Amino acid sequence: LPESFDWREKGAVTYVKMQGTCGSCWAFSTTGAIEGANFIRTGKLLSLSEQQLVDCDNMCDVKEKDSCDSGCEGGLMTNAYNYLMRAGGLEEEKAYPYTSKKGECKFKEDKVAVKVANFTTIPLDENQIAANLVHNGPLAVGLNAVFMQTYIGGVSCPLICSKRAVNHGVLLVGYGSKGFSILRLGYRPYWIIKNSWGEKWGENGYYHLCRGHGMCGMNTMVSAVATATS
Amino acid sequence: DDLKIHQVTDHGGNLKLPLGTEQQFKSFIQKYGKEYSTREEYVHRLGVFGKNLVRAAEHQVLDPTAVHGVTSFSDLTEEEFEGMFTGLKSGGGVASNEVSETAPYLDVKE
Repeated sequence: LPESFDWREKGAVTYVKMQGTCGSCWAFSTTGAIEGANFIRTGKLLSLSEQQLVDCDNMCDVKEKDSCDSGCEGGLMTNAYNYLMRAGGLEEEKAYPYTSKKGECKFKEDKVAVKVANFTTIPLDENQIAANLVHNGPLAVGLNAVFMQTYIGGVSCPLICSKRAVNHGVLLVGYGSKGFSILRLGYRPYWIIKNSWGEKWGENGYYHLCRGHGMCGMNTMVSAVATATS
Repeated sequence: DDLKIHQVTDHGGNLKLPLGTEQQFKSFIQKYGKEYSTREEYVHRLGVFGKNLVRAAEHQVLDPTAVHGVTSFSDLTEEEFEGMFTGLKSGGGVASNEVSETAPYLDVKE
């Protein structure tokens, strides 16, 4: 594994998006992973539609039957992959633009830009997460966002952050090796995480989170996706 | 005890905030283009903002390598913030996955 790695430098990551006052982080995390996987397969970076997921996806989790995708009320990335495999694929952002509220489903199969072939969840081990990131592209991740409400910049490495209260879907796009941590005595590795709260939030829309501690539960809900020819 | 003097303001009017909080709140409103429709709403959000200043300071202590402070979410309670800007449901983790196999272990030596 390289010491540091960043999919943004390779052109696999779209601009930082803005979910607005809508609990649709799961949709942005899903589209981010698919945008990256599609770039790796085709060499083309397409911005894909979150609104299609917000409007049309009502898929439920296999085990937790009440964990269903529900527009601005929340959802799960793994549910969304299942929905996309059944629906036939995802439209482009420009074909089905984001409105930050749930509306009538306007999905048209003839407008599908990217199809989902398969997806997988990634083991808890953060070295495995790094290896899968490098091999498969940006990964959809869930984490506890409690420190993100007041985050302005730097490497977030909180002494206490519950691993259980995972409530926010984001996109893992890379990792760095030299984020300075006073309390952890020296330079520590960190994850580079794309958020969906606009460019003005955090590090130009990104969150830098300590690597190697399962920080804020970031290792508990990680998934990779593979795309197919549309 | 003076019967001629009656309380005419609610508890919001007695909000006790550290010196300079309202000035910071006004800067926050200007920076992020916030608008509050009523005086009551303004006072309520000022109180939330004050609490979030304390919370940001706590986060700074707990998370010293990051910078914590006033963000566009500083007028929201933790519950409001979570309801409006997060949205990940439970499930979907490694343990609950039955739809696809968990990725095989990759060699990460050296």
